[in-house]
Amino acid sequence: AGLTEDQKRQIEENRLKALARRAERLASQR
Amino acid sequence: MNGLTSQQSQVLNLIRNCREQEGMSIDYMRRTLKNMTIVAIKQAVEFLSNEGHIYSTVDEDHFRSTDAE
Repeated sequence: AGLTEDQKRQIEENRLKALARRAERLASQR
Repeated sequence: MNGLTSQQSQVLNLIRNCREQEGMSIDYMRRTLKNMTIVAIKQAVEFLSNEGHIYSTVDEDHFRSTDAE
């Protein structure tokens, strides 16, 4: 089943938040 | 590897191979990773999510990898 525009927007938002968390973790390891 | 335990790596590799937009369900992981308990899978998912390796998609039971695409 296809996703609604709202779901796609939410997924993209979650992806960007995860990338920010990843960058934060990597920065704190240095 | 990469500071991940063997179980965390198994879960991450499985999610990385998912090509579905809605991500991979915890239930699918449970059926595929037969050597892991549901508790261990959920703990690995929580850790990977906190570390930014994966993120939830349509609900808290579906995940995708930030490495995908």
